[in-house]
Amino acid sequence: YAITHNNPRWTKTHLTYSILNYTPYLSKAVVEDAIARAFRVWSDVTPLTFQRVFEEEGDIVLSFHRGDHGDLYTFDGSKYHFAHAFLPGLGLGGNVHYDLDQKWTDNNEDFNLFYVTAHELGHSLGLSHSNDEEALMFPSYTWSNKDFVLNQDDINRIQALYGPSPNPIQLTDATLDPCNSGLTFDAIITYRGEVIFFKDRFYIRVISFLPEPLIDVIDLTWPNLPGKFDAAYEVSGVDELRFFKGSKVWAVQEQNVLEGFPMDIQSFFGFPSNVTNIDAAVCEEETGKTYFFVDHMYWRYDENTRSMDPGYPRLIAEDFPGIDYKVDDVIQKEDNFYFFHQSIQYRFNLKTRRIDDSSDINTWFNC
Amino acid sequence: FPVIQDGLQKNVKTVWKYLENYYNLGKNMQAKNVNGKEVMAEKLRQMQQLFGLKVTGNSDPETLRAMKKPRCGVPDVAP
Repeated sequence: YAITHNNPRWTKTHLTYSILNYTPYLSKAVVEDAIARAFRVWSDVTPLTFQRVFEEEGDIVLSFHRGDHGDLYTFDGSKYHFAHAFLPGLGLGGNVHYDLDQKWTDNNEDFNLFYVTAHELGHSLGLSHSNDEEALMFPSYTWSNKDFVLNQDDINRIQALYGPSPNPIQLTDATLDPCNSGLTFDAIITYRGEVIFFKDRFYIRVISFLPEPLIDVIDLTWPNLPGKFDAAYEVSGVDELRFFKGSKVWAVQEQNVLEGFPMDIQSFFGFPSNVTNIDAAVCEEETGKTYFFVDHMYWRYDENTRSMDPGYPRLIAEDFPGIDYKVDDVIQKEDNFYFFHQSIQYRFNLKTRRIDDSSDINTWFNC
Repeated sequence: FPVIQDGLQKNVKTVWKYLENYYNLGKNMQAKNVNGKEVMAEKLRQMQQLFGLKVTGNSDPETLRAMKKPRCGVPDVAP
């Protein structure tokens, strides 16, 4: 994996840090929490440990500066350059500088202090910028939500320098408990007869002959997928899975993303440009028709002719009576579509065209 | 700068400054016997590759848009 010139890295695994000063836009407690969380991003996946020190200068010093502050990287208050950090080493090495004149936040507005700190600490530990747009180490500021998950590209690169964590995050109940009431999922698919539920960076497989579901990490099975999908569905006729995130679609066979993907949903399926994400999708096995659910409307796509059926979008509630809610996920099992809304599922009989059962989502997991 | 397609002075400055800050353009231009246009085009290609843009060596609108996004101040190539 590409790392920085001469591969500078810390030769010790226990590093200290100190906070020199603060931004006026956030309370001290919020700044300290954001910085501590940013360090945890890296300590969770490496043998590195970090400890804050108060009386002396830490290995990594974090500080806010205005304008020319004595290094080659002058701040000008513009949004084009709001922070930088130095590679591992003595003196300035590892230090993180923030532009004092930026409005630092702890929410989705520019610039989120936790996200920027996590990125800059990547440099402090020896990482260069990544060309993976989903990675924390991508050079442009891409923070868009609070649900932060470290990208596999970042994990691979930092572990190339320091090795994996001796205490990797365990896939225990604390991480993802299928029997937790109120559990919701990002996407649900059928795949070769199994049902697979996706949540953040994990997935749960329900296999008919096993008493308990299996939990695994998406990245380990599909390293080239972004994770935290909006929707997914199986095209059983061609043994393909399709995953959606934003306006992109990834077509997958087994563990491999097919060549040419990701593609825009507009160019691949023919969605109008104002459709920028998919809530849920399901392909009806018998007809090869795929239903895409977006807000309260749905589109129908013909997998055989690879074109949108005319006359769509239509109202979901009109053609699927009783489905009056936003659809989070849909799968087909036998003659039924299972519509998922929050933690409840509705079984919609495709022959009688009505809902004949509803239950909690975790009935799938033999809780 | 023939590598600047639309020829706007403002864009020339943006591209120059960006490549100077993050791709060592200035240092590489100091070397003797270099073809300035080619160095700049090469830097643009590096930048386009990193950002997943179409690699043209020209400062097309998509490249300019990427350059105008907020970003980390650490250079993309090792100094």
